[in-house]
Amino acid sequence: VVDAENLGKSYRMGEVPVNALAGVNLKLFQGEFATVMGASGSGKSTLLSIVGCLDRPDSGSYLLMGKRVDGMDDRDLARVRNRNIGFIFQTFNLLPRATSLQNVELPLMYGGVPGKERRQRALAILDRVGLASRAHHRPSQLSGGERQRVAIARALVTDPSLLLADEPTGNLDSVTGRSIMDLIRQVHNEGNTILLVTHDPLVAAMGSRMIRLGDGRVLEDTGS
Amino acid sequence: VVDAENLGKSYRMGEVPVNALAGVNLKLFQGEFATVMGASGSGKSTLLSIVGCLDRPDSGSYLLMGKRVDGMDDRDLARVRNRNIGFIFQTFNLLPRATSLQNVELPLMYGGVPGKERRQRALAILDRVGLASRAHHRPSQLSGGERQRVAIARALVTDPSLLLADEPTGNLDSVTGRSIMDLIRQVHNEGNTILLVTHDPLVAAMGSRMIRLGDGRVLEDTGS
Ligand SMILES: Nc1ncnc2c1ncn2[C@@H]1O[C@H](COP(=O)(O)OP(=O)(O)OP(=O)(O)O)[C@@H](O)[C@H]1O
Ligand SMILES: Nc1ncnc2c1ncn2[C@@H]1O[C@H](COP(=O)(O)OP(=O)(O)OP(=O)(O)O)[C@@H](O)[C@H]1O
Ligand SMILES: [Mg+2]
Ligand SMILES: [Mg+2]
Repeated sequence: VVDAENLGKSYRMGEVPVNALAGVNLKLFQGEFATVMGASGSGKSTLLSIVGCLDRPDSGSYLLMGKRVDGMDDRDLARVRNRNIGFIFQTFNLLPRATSLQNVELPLMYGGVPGKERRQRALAILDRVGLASRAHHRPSQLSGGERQRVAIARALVTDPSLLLADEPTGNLDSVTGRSIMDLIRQVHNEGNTILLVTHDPLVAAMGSRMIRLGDGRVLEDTGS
Repeated sequence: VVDAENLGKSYRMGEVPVNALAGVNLKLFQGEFATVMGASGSGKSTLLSIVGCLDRPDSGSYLLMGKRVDGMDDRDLARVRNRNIGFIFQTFNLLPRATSLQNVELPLMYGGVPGKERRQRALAILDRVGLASRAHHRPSQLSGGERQRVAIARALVTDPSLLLADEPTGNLDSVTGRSIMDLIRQVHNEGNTILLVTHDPLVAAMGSRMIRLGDGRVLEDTGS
């Protein structure tokens, strides 16, 4: 599913470059559940956004589902992303002027799903994350953990074969967090591939492979 | 320090009102370290923003440092807040076009602190949260946990006598999280009062009093 070699990503800040990624190799096979841990600033979100085709590496090669991503134009990239990938952002990235329901329907709209089916699927997944009673709230009218769950619902509504989750339980109490991890495990049990960043060792233990990043490098990978 | 009785806060969403707070009593004494826990959506951030004078209750009374807050105009409220309170937001609330340093200097600027001292104090606290090398990054050029630490530095730079922290370790790995809790404990040891919302039982255990919210009410308060 994911075949990345020697990924590099560096930001020029004045004289000192910040090497967010300094040569990361990652092979992910269909149906794997891998977790990524590492200190704050170690490059986890940068790695996830490159794997999710939301950012391009400065060096290295990346094949997604066997295709070279670096060679694609933005439109092809957006189509591959919409069809195969679900992305749960660390900062949620919800449209501020849209309701929970509209935010969750958005990826289905990109994918050309008709209105009635879109609404039903979006309401169903909002119900599964416990937010049926918050469907018409806008993000500013929700709590932190409720926003996070809308972002999770939006990532799952397209039934993605690759789910990329960045700290999906960071703003949730342990009971709500556990129900979200049950949902993610269900997605995994249906044969999909999961790459999940977390600071919580209890969440990381739910995967079958653990990758530890430090200063933009892979320090440990139990599955490679 | 804080004397709140029968606080109510409700949002009108269409026909169904959302009672974020439904009659909360909270007395907090100088030098206490209280933590607040509760399910996602139970009213923790709403309570904290009323205690921090960032939002007004719909009902109930609130005395801060012995003064009735409900009777104050916005300017007096802002002055009381800037002089006494440090607030760590769950969503960080950093100015997007300002650097880490400028964000941390902001409360000192409101307080009329001269430029040179402002800069020194802001750099010192940024160094204490481990971000001296990120002083000139803007929020979009920082990782999630780095943004959270800038928000923490901004709350501490004024040496507040009341620190209100909403999930201060939600985006941090355990090592970084522990160093932030050490910093918060130091603020407490200097005789200041702490009210801290968290989902992490390990963080909650660092306080001497635990308040549990559910559906906008106090279910349990080990200190009252
Ligand atoms: N502006 C608003 N309009 C309507 N409802 C709101 C608004 N702000 C908050 N709410 C609702 O009030 C309830 C309490 O919100 P609050 O942010 O205090 O919860 P919380 O305990 O901090 O949750 P979390 O742990 O998820 O951050 C939530 O159910 C939320 O949907
Ligand atoms: N646009 C940018 N410009 C400059 N530096 C950046 C930019 N984006 C990220 N960085 C830096 O790259 C490093 C890695 O960032 P990244 O967001 O991947 O970390 P992370 O492991 O996700 O951290 P966290 O656990 O705090 O979310 C950080 O030190 C950050 O300051
Ligand atoms: Mg991150
Ligand atoms: Mg909250």
